[in-house]
Amino acid sequence: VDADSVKDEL
Amino acid sequence: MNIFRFAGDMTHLISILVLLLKVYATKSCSGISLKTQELYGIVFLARYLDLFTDFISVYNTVMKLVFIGSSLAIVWCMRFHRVVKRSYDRDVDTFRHYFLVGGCFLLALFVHEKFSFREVFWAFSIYLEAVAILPQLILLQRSGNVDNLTGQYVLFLGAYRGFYILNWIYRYFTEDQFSRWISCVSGLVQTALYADFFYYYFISWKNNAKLKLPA
Repeated sequence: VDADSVKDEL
Repeated sequence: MNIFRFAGDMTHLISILVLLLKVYATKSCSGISLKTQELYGIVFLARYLDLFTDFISVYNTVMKLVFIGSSLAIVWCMRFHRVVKRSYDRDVDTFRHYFLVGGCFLLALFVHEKFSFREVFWAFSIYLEAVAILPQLILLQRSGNVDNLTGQYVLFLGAYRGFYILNWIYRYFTEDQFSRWISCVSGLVQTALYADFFYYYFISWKNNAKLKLPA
């Protein structure tokens, strides 16, 4: 997974 | 989204509502650490840089706006509201929190998932959130007795990251490529910092006594 993964958590 | 994370977000929201209630209802911020509130403002501004670039869901965007807005509103109140600021006692809120900001930023420069602007600021916000409660806990120990709303604020604030730990465990077992070790380690440290507060809160609740932290 690309480390710039979208942070879906708050 | 899983039930643990939703419970965590709601607990976090409740902690903010309790704090806003205390400040607006009593027009007083006695027992509240301005430094912890400033650290939370930095945490949310550093973490939600993608607020306008990545749209995940209405829920996600609304909650981010609530967290940023409420933390800045509390800081504004404690600094500039003519009635509230009078009850801020800077003689007990003496934690040198800028060291926490510097230390966490340095750590984020060395320990991150990827060396990019957003990832470094994200890791910085995770580390800073883990220690942001320290000025508040030190202030409560110094001021001895804790009023109910302040105690509940800290209780919910500590509990929310505990729910997130359950969320990470759940996601680890249900999603194959889930790896959030930065969040997990910081979340464990963050929740551990509340351990003694939880203990004294439970004791005071059991004895139906006023919450008192040993100095």
